[in-house]
This record gives sequence, structure tokens and C-alpha cells, in this order.
Amino acid sequence: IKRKGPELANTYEWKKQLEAPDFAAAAVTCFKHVPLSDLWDNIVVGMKVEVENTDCDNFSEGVPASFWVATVLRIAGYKALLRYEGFGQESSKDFWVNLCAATVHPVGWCAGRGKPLIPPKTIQNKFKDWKQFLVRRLTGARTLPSNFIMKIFDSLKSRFTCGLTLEVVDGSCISQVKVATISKIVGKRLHIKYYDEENGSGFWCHEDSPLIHHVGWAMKTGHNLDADAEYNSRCQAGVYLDNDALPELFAQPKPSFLDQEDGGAQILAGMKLEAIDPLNLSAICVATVMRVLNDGYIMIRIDSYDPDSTGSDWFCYHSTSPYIFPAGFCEMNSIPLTPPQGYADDFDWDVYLRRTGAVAVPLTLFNCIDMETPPHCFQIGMKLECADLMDPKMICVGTISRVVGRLLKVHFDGWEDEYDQWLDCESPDMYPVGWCELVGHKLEGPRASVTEL
Amino acid sequence: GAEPKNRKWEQKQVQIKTLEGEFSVTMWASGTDD
Repeated sequence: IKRKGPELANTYEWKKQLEAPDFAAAAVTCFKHVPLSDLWDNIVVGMKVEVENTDCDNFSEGVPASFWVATVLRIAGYKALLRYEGFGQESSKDFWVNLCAATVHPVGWCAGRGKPLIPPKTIQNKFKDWKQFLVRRLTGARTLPSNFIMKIFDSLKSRFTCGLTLEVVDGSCISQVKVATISKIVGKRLHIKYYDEENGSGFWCHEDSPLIHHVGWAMKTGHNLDADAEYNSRCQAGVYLDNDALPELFAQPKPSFLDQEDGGAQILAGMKLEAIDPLNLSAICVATVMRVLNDGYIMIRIDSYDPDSTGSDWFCYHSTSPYIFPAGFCEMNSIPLTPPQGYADDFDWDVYLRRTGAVAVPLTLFNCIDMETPPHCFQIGMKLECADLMDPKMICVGTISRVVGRLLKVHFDGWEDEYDQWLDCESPDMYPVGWCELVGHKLEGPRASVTEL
Repeated sequence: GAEPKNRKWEQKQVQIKTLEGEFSVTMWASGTDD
């Protein structure tokens, strides 16, 4: 964990919120894509750890630390409330740490490095025989695995490396992907620079994001591509370079009904559906399939957009995306549906389909219906860290404000509801409390209200 | 502590060093030690 650095100036710390008795954070195990998610079930209240002893003479950062044993009292994301052994029921020196911090270790770590455990100054004289006390407190208790630090390092490694070339959705023209290069990786989030923007701010996304693709993807699927002539011709010739990102690096979409030859149901251009507005993630809108691409991808257009647009506002979703829904999904789940242009809030699907002469995408093609909901543990009120997908370099403090099957609504604390984001429960853009601190990413705090300021 | 039910827990001899000397205790370690 980086403690300093200009990029972390003014990063938000959860301290104040953590102390609230009703604070609830989504558990690390809710986020399958984050470090240590698979072993976090075994991080439990009552567990013992060796942790830096700050209750000593002349404690200051940078000075070789002494350590003591502490018990985990509460867990919130990667954060844990600890109490030094020997304080009994006394809570005055309890403190929150990030369990992945370099100051927290499995019991036995200090002895392995020849460092004696030193009891905190406050209780130094409480016991004469600390050995007997520790034997009593530690025998049969639980601790972290001895390779905990290695597990953290391993789980932070990205599949990608800086310098790789890939295709990424063009932030200023969402109907095309653009050739780009990875310039930086923080916590498996990639900073990507478009090929034609030397000094542009680039684009941020997680390595499992559906917005990034391998070299040659646009040509294979039939998606619009912005690239130079050399890139186009080598893709056509099937010539790949050492720094080209190949398909195996990318999260693969689920098999689509559209891939099957006798696929039963089919999606055709002109069919209607409901979809999350790619330019306003708080809105689910009436939308139209504009084109069917290869490999199960479709281009959709939101029906409330300006009709004069020339196709630059079409957006690519995979047909198994959790962000497209059958007609009637919003009504069934009491979610406001943004109607097409010219229609009011009393929008009716049957009337609209009759008037436009269109048909709805068949229900069987969707993954969003209840039986497809993977088990997840998100609940309303849970806190998390979440990328602002309208400005994805920012990770912000958020709260789960609605749960509809696998679909979650994330509210950014202190901001109006219009900035909320609908996200899938498996979205790689959501993180547990303490993730930013763990990977060294700045965390944007809640927007302060006028009265607070 | 009672034996954890989860088989991912392993019983381990853990070394402790204090100013009074070194000794070992039996603890449960979580996760795998691969």
C-alpha cells in the first residue's frame, strides 16, 4: 500500500464513516474480480494478526516499527477494526487498518524475522508473564495464511502489460472503437491512450471491461473502427505484432443465442428493447437494434436521442449483456423507463410497437430474467468504491441504492440521483471499501454539502 | 477456539518471540499455503 505520492493527495479515507455503528460495507467476496476475493471468506472476526504497535514511545512513520498481536473485531471491505491483545474490554485504543497493509501480518511473522513482540505502553505493566498470556490467547485461535503477502501480490498482477495495442470504444464517438495503447495499469485498471491523441487524457477501464477488445476485433465483428491505414491493412492480412493484445487476454462474453445456427429466436435490425443509456447510466430507455454484428454483438440506439444524429450515437452491446432488457422489464420492476422522443411518461409498449410497426426482441434472448441471476450478496445501503463511468479515471464513494435481480443501482454519496449508475452485480467497476488504498488509486470522497463546507 | 468446520483451515505450529524468549503455539491458519 502506497502511503504517499502526489497522485494520492486528498484521497478519501473512510475513517469517519467506519466509526458509525450502522456502517455496512459490501464484503470483499461480493466482488469476484478483486484481490483475495476467493479467500476472504476465511478472514473472520476473532482472528489474530501481528500489527504495528503504535502505542509506544517515539512512534513515527519511517522509524523501524515494533509489533504486537491484535484481534479482528469488525470487518468492512478490506478494512478491519483491531484491538491489541491485553486490552480486554477496553476499547479506547481500538483502530481501523487495511488488512492488506504492510503493517499487518499473520501471527508468527515477527518471530520469523527475529523481531520480538512488544506490548503496547498502556498495558505494559498489566501482566508479569506475557508468554503465558499469549499462549492462552493464541492457542487454537485463527490467523492469516503465512503466504498472505504473496497472495496479495499475485492477485494484484494484471494479465495486461503497458505498451500493448488494443481496440477500445471511442469516448467521443461511441459508435466506433479506436486503436489504442495501454500506458499505465493501477489495480488491474488500464489507462489507455488513443493512437491519434499524443496529449489527450486517454481512457480508463478495468481489464475485464466489455469496452476493450483484441487487435482485429472490429474487423472480425464488423464494428466501425478508427485506425491508421497500416493497422487496417495488417489486420486484413492477419499480421500481428508482438505488442498486439490477443483474444485470450480479454473477458469472453457468454455464448449467445445468436451464435447458434438454428438459434430459435433471432435479433433483427429494427427490433425494440430496453437498454441502459450508455451516455447516462442512471437511465433505462426504449431502444432499437440498428445493426446485428458478428459473434453475438448488436448496435443499439436509444430512442430518446436526437433523431438527426448520423449514427454516431449507436452503441455496441453483446446480446448476452446484462445491460439490455426485454420490453416491459422496467414496468415489471417499477423502474422509470425513459420513453422515446415525443412520448410522455404514460408510454405504453403495445401502442408504441403498433405505431412504429416494430416488434420487440424476443424474451428468450435475454439474460436479465430472474432465473439467470447469479447469487450475489449486495444489499441496499451497502457502501463501496465505484468508478464513475462518465469519467472513469475517478473512483468514488458510493452506496447500493437499489437491487433488481442482478442489476444494482449505485448512488454516489453527496451527488444528485441523476448521477446514479445502474451496474451489473458482476461489474468490474465496483470495488470493496479499502480497494483504492490497497492498489494506490485516488478515492474521491462524498461531495460535501453546502452546510458542511 | 473450536476447530473451524471449513476444511480450508489448517492447524499450524506458530513461532512467537517476546522479550522473555521464544515459544510456539498451535493456531488455525486460513487459506492455502501453496
